[in-house]
Amino acid sequence: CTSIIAQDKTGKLYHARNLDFGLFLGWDVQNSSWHTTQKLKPIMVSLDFQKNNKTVFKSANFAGYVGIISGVKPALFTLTMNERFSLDGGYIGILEWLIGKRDGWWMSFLIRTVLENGTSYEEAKDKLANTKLLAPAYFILGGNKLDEGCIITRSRSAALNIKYLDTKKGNWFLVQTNYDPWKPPLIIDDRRNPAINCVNQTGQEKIALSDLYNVLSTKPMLNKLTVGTTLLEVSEGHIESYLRDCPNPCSPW
Amino acid sequence: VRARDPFAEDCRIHEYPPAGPTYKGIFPEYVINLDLPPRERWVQVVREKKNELRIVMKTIKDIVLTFIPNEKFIASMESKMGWLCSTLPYPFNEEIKGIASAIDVPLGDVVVFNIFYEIFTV
Repeated sequence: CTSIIAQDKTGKLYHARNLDFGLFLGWDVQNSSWHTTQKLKPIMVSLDFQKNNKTVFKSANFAGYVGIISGVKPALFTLTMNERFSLDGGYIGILEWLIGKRDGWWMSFLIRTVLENGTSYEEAKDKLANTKLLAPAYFILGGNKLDEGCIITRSRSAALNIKYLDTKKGNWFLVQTNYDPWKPPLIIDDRRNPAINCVNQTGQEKIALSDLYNVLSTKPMLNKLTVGTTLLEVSEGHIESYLRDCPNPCSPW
Repeated sequence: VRARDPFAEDCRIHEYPPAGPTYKGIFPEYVINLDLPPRERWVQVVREKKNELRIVMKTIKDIVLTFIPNEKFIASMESKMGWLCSTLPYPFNEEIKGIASAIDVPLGDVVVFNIFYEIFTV
């Protein structure tokens, strides 16, 4: 996955993500595509969670997947999750759960709870950083005020690092793929530097959701694993999601 | 980056509004009514996506079968996953039961579908 948060010159925050899924889960030789990735596309949905006929939050989801991986709480925050691979992975969390050690949260259930009950960016950040999880993850959280944006790198037990937007230091955007922000990405899977390059080329003066869509349409951010692109804007509680395809030649990841 | 990555390209600048060969449509929109009992919340969405969801769940099962080619093991896992649902927190457990019932698939299949992030993070 590739997630980006960017802040324009007026302080308005934009958030976008490519959802990539299906690596090594079967390659379709005839169609040059990942089997699972193709099967997931028809079940993608945009959901408006309502109480008393009013929107509580919106998400881009798999139909029938009750947790959340991308969502917006209008006027408060936007949130996406990128997969973090680790040997201390979710299978250990599941084994612990099965033997009765159930003090951790299932990742997507935590995100949904934060979106459903969260009352502020700070509260959401605190919950995402400090709640014990069954699996590691990257949480990309954007708020609705100047410099409210961060990448939370999570192990199962703790926040290993929180990287913030900081316009005074020139950090007006954040890019997160599937590697720890303080380490170089895998050389055969560098989507971070191309994404940074494209956001920089756009510039803070011009940046908007449409430009983030352009960045996420550029290979290798767009690749054979990309199921869809979601654009989020917090102040209006806006979400738009598109199914994607990556015609050949295209990176398998 | 382009020199290292044969698939990389120059930054695209005119892709929005979405069109062309990389665009395959919009996500259909649904309302999830949180005032409904959890078992009823997902009924409309999953019934409309019933066939596609069954294909995804079969795909996941086929992947597991590739690694562990034993139908008996899969059947045993399915029943254990059904039990796992009862340990999941409310309202997620109830919503998952409602989904399984609405599209008439084994509860274990819907549970696996809902926890695949935790399964695949290795």
